[in-house]
Amino acid sequence: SHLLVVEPEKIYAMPDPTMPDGDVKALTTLCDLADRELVVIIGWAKHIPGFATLSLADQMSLLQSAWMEILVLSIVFRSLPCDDEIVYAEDYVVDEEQARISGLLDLHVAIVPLVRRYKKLRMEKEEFVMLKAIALANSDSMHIENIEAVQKLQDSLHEALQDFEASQHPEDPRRVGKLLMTLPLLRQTATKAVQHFYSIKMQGKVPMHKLFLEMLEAKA
Amino acid sequence: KEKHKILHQLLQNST
Repeated sequence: SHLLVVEPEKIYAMPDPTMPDGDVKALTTLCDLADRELVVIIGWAKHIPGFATLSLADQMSLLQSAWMEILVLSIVFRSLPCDDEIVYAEDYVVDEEQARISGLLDLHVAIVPLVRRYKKLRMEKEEFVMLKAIALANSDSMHIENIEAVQKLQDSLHEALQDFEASQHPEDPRRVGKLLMTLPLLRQTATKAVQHFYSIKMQGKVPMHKLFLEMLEAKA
Repeated sequence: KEKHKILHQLLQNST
């Protein structure tokens, strides 16, 4: 219930109406959106019970490794009510054809299977907020100082998910496992997304804000 | 930490 309360407000892509349509515009819009989402994600992480008591270095390590998984999972959750459309933001919904013409097809094709997976599970908002926090705590950063403290955070989030499923889905005792078994595909999708944006950064045609660049470089 | 200035700053901000 705490995670539901601290869930961030909706965010808008606000594509620049003066820019000509095309891949540069689409990618500029997404990079700007991602930069603003990162600020929100960092603020959100601080509200996860147990996160703020980790050392600053460990907080940074977890976020540097999990930020794209958190971003992707948020996009996927917003896209659940749609049919093969990706809801990057409330005002930026892209179908396959639009993705093709705006240079977002690789990203689109990478995200759709994850949307289908969570649709099949009928993932609920409570499950989404817990999985997002679990993705952060379980980010497998190689630079963690206090492994025990991070393990404790993972355990408390895992326990919250188990408690929720025991009370809300007693008919499916394997639901926690089914949800956790989606995490490899989430990581795989996030890895593809990072590679996609890293190659865009290397091409240098799309402006990127400093925080987004900093987080991309941390994954390089 | 110097390399990750913005993340560091945002985490240190109390808001």
